[in-house]
Amino acid sequence: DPNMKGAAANEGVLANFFNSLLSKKTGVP
Amino acid sequence: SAVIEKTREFFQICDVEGKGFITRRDMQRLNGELPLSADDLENVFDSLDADANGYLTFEEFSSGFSEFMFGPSVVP
Repeated sequence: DPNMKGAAANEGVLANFFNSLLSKKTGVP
Repeated sequence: SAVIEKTREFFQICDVEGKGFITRRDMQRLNGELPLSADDLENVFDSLDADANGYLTFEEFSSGFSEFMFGPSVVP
C-alpha cells in the first residue's frame, strides 16, 4: 500500500525532527 | 508533567515569535538549525498539521510529539 509507505516515511521524518530538537536542547549532536 | 514541559520548550523553538501557533515559514526557519532539509521540514509540518489549515497549534504539535514518544494512540 503506497499510502502506508508514505505514512511510515513521514513517521521517520517526524522522529528525526523530534530527535533533532531533543539533541538541540541537550546539546548532544 | 515533564512531557508537557518538553513539548512546550520544543513548541517555543519553532514559534520563536511566541504567536501561539507555528506556520510553514516558522518551520522553514529551522532549516539552518536542525539537520533536516526544507523538504523534510515541509513533511513534518504536513504530518503535524492534522486539519491542514496551515497553522500548527500547540495541541496538534503535542499530539504529534506524544505519538513520537508513546506510539500512535489507539482509538477504540
